[in-house]
Amino acid sequence: LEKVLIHDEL
Amino acid sequence: MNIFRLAGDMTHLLSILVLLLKIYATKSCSGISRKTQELYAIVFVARYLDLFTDFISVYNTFMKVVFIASSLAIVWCMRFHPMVRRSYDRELDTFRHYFLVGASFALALILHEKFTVQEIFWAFSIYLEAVAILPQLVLLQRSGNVDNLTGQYIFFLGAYRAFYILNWIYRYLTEPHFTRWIACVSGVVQTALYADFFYYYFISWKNNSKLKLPA
Repeated sequence: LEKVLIHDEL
Repeated sequence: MNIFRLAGDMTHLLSILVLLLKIYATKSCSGISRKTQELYAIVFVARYLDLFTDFISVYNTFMKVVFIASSLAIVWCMRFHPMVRRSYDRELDTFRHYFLVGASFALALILHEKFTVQEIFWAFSIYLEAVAILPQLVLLQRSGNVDNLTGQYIFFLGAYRAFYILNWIYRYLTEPHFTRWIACVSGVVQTALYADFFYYYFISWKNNSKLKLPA
């Protein structure tokens, strides 16, 4: 399953 | 990455550099809340658990490592450096910060994007960061006087938050599905906590006088 949550901010 | 986000990250980095400079140059941490610094160390360690599982960019990884390492180094200096630890305002830094940790974790268990260890720690770090400045603001209020570097440290921290809000507005307007309630609402709360400090900071800057907070 594809990971939908990507926290691209710091 | 937009210009506001970059400006936010840079002011965040600058705030840490100013704090390190103050500690290094004066061998003193007077006016700095160790409790706030410990909360930031917890915030970064809890949030960047994805350091080993998700690769976003070299920039992202580099900044995460810098934030974790610098926050741990600051806490280490304040606790163990023979000269720095002596200047710590222990009797002014009495905010019960464990309460903030507990409340943030409880909130993260209730409000999170997904019920996984990483996501709960991520939400916890967002909530904790929003309130982590409180012991620092209370310490400043109590001591009344704020030295230049401490004032600039908090100013840059507040600027970082303000730029992140502009970044979210920009992303909301330019990205089709940008909705991040947890980060945005917490971010607005966090920025609001600085409002009072900013007010007095600008007054002292306008009058070209030393920053003083009312008792």
